[in-house]
Amino acid sequence: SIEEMVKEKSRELFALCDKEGKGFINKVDMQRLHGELPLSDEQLRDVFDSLDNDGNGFLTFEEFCEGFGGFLGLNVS
Amino acid sequence: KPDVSKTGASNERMLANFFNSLLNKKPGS
Repeated sequence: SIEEMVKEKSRELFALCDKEGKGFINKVDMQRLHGELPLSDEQLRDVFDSLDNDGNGFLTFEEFCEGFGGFLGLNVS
Repeated sequence: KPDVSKTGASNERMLANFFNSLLNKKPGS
């Protein structure tokens, strides 16, 4: 299904951010992407804050997946 | 005063930029 495809792709992209495989992304992981992605520190911080729905400082796979689904215009829950 | 719809749109653009960059990064990285 499309939902499964989105989750599969999300898993790949999530792993690019969560290099140690912790199971979550924190702000340090996000900062490390600066230099790898054409986004500024501030933009990466904003992206993190906007994906971190509950604002607890940990970006879970579910939150990431939701954000990616939103980017694709899908409602993945 | 802040234009909420504009802020939402720019936020969306920023996320799109982020996910696009990640998608482009995938091969070879």
